[in-house]
Amino acid sequence: TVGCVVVDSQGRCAAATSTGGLMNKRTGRIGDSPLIGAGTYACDLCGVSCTGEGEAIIRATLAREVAAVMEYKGLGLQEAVDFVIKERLDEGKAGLIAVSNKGEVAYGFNCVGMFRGCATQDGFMEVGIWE
Amino acid sequence: MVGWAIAVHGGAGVDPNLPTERQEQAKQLLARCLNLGISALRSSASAIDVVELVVRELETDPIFNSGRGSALTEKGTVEMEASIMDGPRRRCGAVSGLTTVKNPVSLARLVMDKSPHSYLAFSGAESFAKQMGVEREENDYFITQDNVGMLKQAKEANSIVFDYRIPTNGFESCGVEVESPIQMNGLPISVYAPE
Repeated sequence: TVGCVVVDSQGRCAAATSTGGLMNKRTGRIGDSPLIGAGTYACDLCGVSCTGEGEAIIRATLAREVAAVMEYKGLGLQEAVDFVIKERLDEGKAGLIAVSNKGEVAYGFNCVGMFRGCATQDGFMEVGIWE
Repeated sequence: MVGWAIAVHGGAGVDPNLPTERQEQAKQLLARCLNLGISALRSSASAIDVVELVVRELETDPIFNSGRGSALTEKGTVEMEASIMDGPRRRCGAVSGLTTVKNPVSLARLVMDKSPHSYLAFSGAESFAKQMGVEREENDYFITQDNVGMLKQAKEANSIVFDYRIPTNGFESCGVEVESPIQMNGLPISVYAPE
């Protein structure tokens, strides 16, 4: 699975995710990537794209959950990402990337590595795989 | 005005034994896609345009599991899915079961912009693609020899493999442990494989 999240200079957030799904999957099996609120979500607060064990991400409505705990619990972006990865996945293995309308960027995962990269306008840039 | 920010991912869960040159290839693609997004943002492109632009690039390169280089179904074919969402008015579009669309994320964008719907799937999504005139390919355009090899291994191991690469020398750590199967929906993953 691949994904991208962006907040632009006007504070508008967006997210997109795309995948071929599981190797050796049953034809017709749908994962989290096309399910708004599960694999992908964006609102005025944040944009989120998820990847990993689709069934666990769907059960957790993971992408929307990041926005919900920001909205209802008042968590910051990284706090919200850490909370949902830790508290909402049960035994599922997954990761996600997120941006906020304040120009923040965050990611989190609970398995061995995630191919990811992030950058901000003030010159920060990072590309990584492992913890 | 806020400072812009961008993040990309290429899948979670990585084999700790992934060869170094595969790691480098993956990081170079991530960096290239990040820079593509950064230059679009510097030209004041909107967030929704940038996420589509970057995911199209990731779909076109066969390194990760999307578009070209997608994981294969049990029948050795490709069925792709994608979604996109625009935060300000929570507009969204999603597609599933695509077999010919070169860039699924762009069809998802067209569902959002050019249809009254949020989600189209399988034959409906394919006929929408024809109607929209998006770029299409034969299904084997999306199939790589690497993935044909991985499907063979997955079948031999009688398992479904999650959204990450499996090592050529068998299943370790992130792949599905046949000995200690991963649970999916509360059942051992091996339950699904025979289906």
